[in-house]
Amino acid sequence: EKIFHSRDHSDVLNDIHQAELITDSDTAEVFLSKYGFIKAGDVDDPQTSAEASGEMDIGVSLDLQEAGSTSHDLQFLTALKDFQRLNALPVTGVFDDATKAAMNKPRCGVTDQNEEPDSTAEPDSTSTLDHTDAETRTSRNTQPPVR
Amino acid sequence: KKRHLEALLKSRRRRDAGHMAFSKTLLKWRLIGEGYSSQLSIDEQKYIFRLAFRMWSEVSPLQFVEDVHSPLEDIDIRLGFGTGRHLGCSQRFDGAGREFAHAWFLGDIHFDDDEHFTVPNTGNGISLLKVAVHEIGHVLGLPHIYRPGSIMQPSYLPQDGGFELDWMDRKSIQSLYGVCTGGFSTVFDWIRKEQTPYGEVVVRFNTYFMRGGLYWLYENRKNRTRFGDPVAVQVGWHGLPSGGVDAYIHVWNRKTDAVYFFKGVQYWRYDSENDQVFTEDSDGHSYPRLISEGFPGVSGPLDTAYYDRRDAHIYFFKGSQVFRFDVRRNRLASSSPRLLSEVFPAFVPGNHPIGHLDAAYFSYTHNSVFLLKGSGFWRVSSRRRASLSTSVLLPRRELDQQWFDICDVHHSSLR
Repeated sequence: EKIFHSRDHSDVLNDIHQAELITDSDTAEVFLSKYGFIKAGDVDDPQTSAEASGEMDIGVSLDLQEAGSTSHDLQFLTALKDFQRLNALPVTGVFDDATKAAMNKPRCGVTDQNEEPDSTAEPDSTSTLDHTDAETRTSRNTQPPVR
Repeated sequence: KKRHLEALLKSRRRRDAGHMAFSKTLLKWRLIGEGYSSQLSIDEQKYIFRLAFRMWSEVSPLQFVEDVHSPLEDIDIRLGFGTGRHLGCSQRFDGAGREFAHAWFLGDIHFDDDEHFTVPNTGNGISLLKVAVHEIGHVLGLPHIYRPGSIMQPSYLPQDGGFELDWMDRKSIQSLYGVCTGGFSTVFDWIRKEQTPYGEVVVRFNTYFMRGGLYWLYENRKNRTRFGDPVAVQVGWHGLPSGGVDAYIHVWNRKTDAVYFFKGVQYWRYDSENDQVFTEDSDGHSYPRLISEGFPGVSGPLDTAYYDRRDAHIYFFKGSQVFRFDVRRNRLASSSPRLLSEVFPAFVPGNHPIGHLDAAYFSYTHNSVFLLKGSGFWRVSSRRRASLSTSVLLPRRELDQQWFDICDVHHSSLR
């Protein structure tokens, strides 16, 4: 058994490491990155590439920093809206209480993908069913015959 | 070790139109010894995982077996509990709350043991069964699905009563692995009488499919089998051979209400009131009896049979022949036997089973007779189709397009 010393196991319960909650936009951004809403390398960072080439002056660098932060904010906003849409929340782009609650819900650790498997393209596809079969399935909803 | 495992497993996986999936239908799983939960007994954990795998078996051609003996690299799906840094995994758990589990595509499943996992139908905590079914879905190749009711939703929703895999989740897994196919030994509608609270006697029926020693109850209105099926024949039908039966008939007219099962050269009469076979008939003859004694002119083994209330004849099918048996006179009709192709001619020339049927089934849902052979069936046209004669066979169709998701499970998971 998991070792405990208190009658009510409170020493063990208190010892359990609690997951950090999503509380602000920074932790929300981490969440969105972790679960695939913000993809790495979504937006090219012009500052990085220019610096690497050694061809940048200060004025350009400041402009690029502004452009970079704008792109970054846009990226976060887009991801936030995607998350809100998928979770049937008002798509406000605002990190509100409802969004925070949704992010703090227990969830699976696998990232979210946008693509669902093609549920209609079966090897023996239901799309080959003809109209007669649709009628048949509908007619099944009637009561069975009574003698 | 992980690279070696990956190299071994690559040969078993296939890439098919952009969707990866296991390339075999029997998958081995194991709850690894160093990954037991501290919250539930080992037996409870294994029972829940066994049930979770079975739920996917019930809707797909996949079967799962717990394997505690093979080398670890031969195990397809390994499950384990851990906290924080766990089981050599690169993805750390975050403690109680938020992330409760994760799974590796075509690989392992890890559960965060800081979460309060519980057995099914317990009020508090996180249902381990529901989480396990979800994570197994990932291992099999399903992504997260943002659809209300889907088991593959990323967020955990408290279990409301008994959750099951709905129609769309079934189609999702079947898009990767195909639908369940295969023939049946017997199909029938079982008539039962019930009394309403007002004292009125009503007649209801249930549809059963049998394959060898297993059977399913099919819910016609819901286009699926009963949750938890198949069941072993000896569990639900007391006194019948454990390997199943060849045929079933229900002789139902003004004078007679009798159910018979046939296997080999023998037959039994079934006692619906007491849910078991009769031990002897009205003359004191013990069951099982020889078919030739109870139905003069007919001998086993049979392919199948059904009773037609419209003409009060039993149709026995044997090879390419049909034997019409008059129950009122207790003898064969004068024209018997005849060829199947004569009694039930094809509507489309050449589109005919010819003989050696698996099952003949009168369906009260469809008010039609169906002749089953292999993975297909032919529907006998009804009198309502005015342009056709009353007993032609409509063109062959696949069983899985009419009756959905009748799937085998591994025998180790049978009740």
